[in-house]
Amino acid sequence: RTPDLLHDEL
Amino acid sequence: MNVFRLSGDVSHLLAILILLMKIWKTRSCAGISGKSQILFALVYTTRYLDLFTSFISPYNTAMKVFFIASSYATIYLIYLKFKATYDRNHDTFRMEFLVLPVLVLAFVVNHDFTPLEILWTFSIYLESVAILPQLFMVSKTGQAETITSHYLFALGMYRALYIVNWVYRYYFEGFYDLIAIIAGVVQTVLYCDFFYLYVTKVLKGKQLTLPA
Repeated sequence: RTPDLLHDEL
Repeated sequence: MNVFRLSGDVSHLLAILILLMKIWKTRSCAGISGKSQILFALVYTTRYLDLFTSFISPYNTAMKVFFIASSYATIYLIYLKFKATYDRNHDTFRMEFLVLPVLVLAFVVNHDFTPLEILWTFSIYLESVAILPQLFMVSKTGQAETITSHYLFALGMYRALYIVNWVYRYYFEGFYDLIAIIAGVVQTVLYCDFFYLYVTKVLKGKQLTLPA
């Protein structure tokens, strides 16, 4: 997964 | 993290605690849809698989673990510990009518065609409709206990507050995630009818009842 697909919300 | 996102998370946490306390204190899960709770467990399980692949913050990890654990605890209370009080005759919504279309949609509309990303997308779509068995149950019985209304209100407010958070993030961080936003709007819209009843009835001290 690319870094911008790091889901930082719940 | 902004104040809207934090309020949304607190609201979500509160909803889960209200539900667990209601079941535990009254020793009954009457009026609670086990099917919605199964769908929520599926939502958290498929979304938080990134616990194994990426670390955001201790807060993020703690919340994810709590959401997964509490969803399975709720299912345990409904289907095992207090199963005699489970209102299965009124919990008749067909889960496959939600899970299958949402699964297809997750394969078609996603950010990236990888297993984890498809599961994340699936969980976002599924969460937006996971409350339908519960709302269906309330409409079938025509009423809900006041504590159940508080649970539904807190759960509905959580995604509504996230929408404000997304507007904020768009303006101040240039960040937006269309999949989360559209699903979040759908999720919040599904609660609108309930929000109206909550404000006009429950907040005035009456029980939530639907017109026949």
